[in-house]
Amino acid sequence: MNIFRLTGDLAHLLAIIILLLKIWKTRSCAGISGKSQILFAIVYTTRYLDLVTTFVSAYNTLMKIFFLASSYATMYLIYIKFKATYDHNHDTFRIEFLVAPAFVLAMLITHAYTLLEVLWTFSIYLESVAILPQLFMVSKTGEAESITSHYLFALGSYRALYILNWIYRYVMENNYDLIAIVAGIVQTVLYCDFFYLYVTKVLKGKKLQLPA
Amino acid sequence: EDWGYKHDEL
Repeated sequence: MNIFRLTGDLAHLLAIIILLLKIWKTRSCAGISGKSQILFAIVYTTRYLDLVTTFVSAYNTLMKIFFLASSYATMYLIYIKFKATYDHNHDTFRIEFLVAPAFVLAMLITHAYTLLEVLWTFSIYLESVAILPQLFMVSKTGEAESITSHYLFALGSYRALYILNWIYRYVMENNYDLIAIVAGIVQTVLYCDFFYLYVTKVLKGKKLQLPA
Repeated sequence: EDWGYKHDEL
């Protein structure tokens, strides 16, 4: 564990807490893409199957359980509890166009052909693009509430901090995983446009609004 | 194959 990895994990944790609190406090999931949340639930489910095979640490187990449970809780809030507030007309991204290619790619480029390994690789590929339905929704409506922007900023920062963690691990431990690194870079690049708007608008107290 | 690394990171 190094400082980049820890702050990355904490940013990820913060993002999820912000999202759950926003939905719970406002009793509304307006502006939140249910499609992205479905993808995150698939990502965590396929990646954390090792919960039943390998014990790393209490921290590791607790975080994995939290990410899994919170992703299902978020789906419950969006699709059941606050269904009436879900903005499905603007959440029209076809997730099969992300899930299918991620799976095919995981079958083609993976470290080993075992069930756990292929599913881990699939989850890494899928995570890198899982935010696209949410970004698509923001671009479609042309705006995002500030709280949604904070959520996106924390969620995007998490993988960017992981990249620093991977550089650190490569330098200090001569340890690296090319699949995670390339996917992590793709994931971070997808947020760049948003990061720019966040710094130039949201941090200056303005609402995130795209030019018409 | 470095499985430890894979299981450790989130």
